[in-house]
Amino acid sequence: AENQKSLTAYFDWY
Amino acid sequence: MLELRLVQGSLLKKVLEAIKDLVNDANFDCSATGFSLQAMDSSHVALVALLLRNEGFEHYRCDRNISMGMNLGNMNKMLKCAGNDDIITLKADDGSDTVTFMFESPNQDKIADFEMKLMDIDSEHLGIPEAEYHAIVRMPSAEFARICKDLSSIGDTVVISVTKEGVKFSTKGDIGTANIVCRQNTTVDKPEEATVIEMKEPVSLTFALRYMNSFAKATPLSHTVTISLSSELPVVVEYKIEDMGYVRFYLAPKIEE
Repeated sequence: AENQKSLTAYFDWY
Repeated sequence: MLELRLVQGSLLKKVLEAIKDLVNDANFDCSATGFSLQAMDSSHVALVALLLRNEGFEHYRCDRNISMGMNLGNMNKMLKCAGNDDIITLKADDGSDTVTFMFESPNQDKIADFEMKLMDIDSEHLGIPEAEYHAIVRMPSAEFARICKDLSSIGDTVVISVTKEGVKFSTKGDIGTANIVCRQNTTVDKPEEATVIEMKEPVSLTFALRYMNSFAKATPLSHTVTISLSSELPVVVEYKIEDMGYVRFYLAPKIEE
């Protein structure tokens, strides 16, 4: 759904 | 050389049951301190983090850090062949492309080994910083599972709101609405039956119930669940594994409409 945020909006890849 | 002997083999069976539907393939990372996993679901909305500390194993040998890529569905098929009372040992040789699961019956009259092929998985990890949460709710895990199941028959999302009145789980759907409020309750016979709410400030967030129901598959691992909420962060739903570690699920919220 469009209103679902992604975890990658909060946490950074490493 | 890797050799991990877990007397309470049912723990590993329960861990797989808890995570196999959320994540298809994952790297299990083994180091001197423990056996761990971090993996996201394919849509990057939810993440599972598992830790089983070395001291929880009867025998723990890990000569060098290794990462073993496994298909969790296949791993679950193998672990289902272990009895609930069996001792489970994981073995892998350096550089091997297989892992062996050894199952021993409690009285040692049956010993089975299952060898599973490992797979190469791109190892991508998310850095999850330590955070202060606005509210932390600890409640019986079975109660949380029941609430998520009940609400999902009414709606697709749950609004979790923590105020000084308690924690409220709300949903709405085509047939109507539902609100379930759990108040702090520490006057219970057993500590695991308590609902404890630590609130620094009120918080209200919306989540997809589909994921919450998936997380609740970890209920057999722990009598209690801890839900940590902050308006700027994904929720953390944690099931502690006694004397060993935890399974934590992180879920990104939905944006309020």
